[in-house]
Amino acid sequence: TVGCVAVDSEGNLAAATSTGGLVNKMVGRIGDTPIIGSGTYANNLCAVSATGKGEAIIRATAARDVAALMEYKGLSLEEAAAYVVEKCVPKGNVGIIAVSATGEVTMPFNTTGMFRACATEDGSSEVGIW
Amino acid sequence: MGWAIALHGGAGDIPLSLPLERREPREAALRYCLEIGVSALKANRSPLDVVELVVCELENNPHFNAGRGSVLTNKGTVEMEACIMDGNTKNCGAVSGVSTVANAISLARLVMEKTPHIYLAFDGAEAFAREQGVKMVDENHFITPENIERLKQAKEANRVQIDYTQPIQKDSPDETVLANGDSQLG
Repeated sequence: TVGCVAVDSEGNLAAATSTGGLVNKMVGRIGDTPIIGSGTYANNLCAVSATGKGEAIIRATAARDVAALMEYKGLSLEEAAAYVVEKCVPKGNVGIIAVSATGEVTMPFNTTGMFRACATEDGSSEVGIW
Repeated sequence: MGWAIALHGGAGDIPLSLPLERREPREAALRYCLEIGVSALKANRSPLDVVELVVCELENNPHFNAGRGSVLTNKGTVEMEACIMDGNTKNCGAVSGVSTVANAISLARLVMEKTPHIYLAFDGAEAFAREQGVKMVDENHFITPENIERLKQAKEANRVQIDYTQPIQKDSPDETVLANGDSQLG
């Protein structure tokens, strides 16, 4: 699975995710990626793309939960994404990338690794696996 | 706080022992795609354009499980899926079960912008792709020796588990890390 989330300097947000699915999956199996609110979600607070074990991410409606925690509990992007990764999806099953309208970035995961990269206007950037 | 961007190439059981020859091309691809996204944001492209652009690049890279590098179903076929969403309007588009579309993410955006629907799948999505004139390739374009090998290993792993009759814990699926160091998760 691959994904990208972006916010411009006016706070406009977008998310995109694409995948081949799971190795050896059954023909016709749908994962989290194309299900709005599971593997992909964006509103005026944040944009989220998830990857990992689709069935677990769907059950947790992971991407929408990040936005909902920000919207209804007032959590920051980082707190909301960390909560979903640590409390809502079983260990070893999910990685999330997300940006907020105020330009925050977070990339938590509860798997061994996640191929990831990010950059912000203030000049910081990161490329990582583990 | 200004613009920001993040991208991923998948999460899973990526072993710390990932050989350098498998690690470097992936890290280089992440850096390259990040640069593409940052340049587009600096050029005041919309976030929607930026995320589509970056995911297209990642789909075209055979090292990640999407587009060119898609993994295979248990029948040895390719079924790709993608989704795009705009935060301001909550407009969104998604496709599933496409096998001959070079960039599923661009087709998902066309579903969002050219149809009254959100999600098209399988034959309908393929027909819509032909109608829209998006780039289509033969399904064999996606079926590479490497992915055939990965499917074979995944099947063998399952067979080995059955032979050992070890109960597979329901809540912690046995994510087998196969010889080539690639995780089998999405």
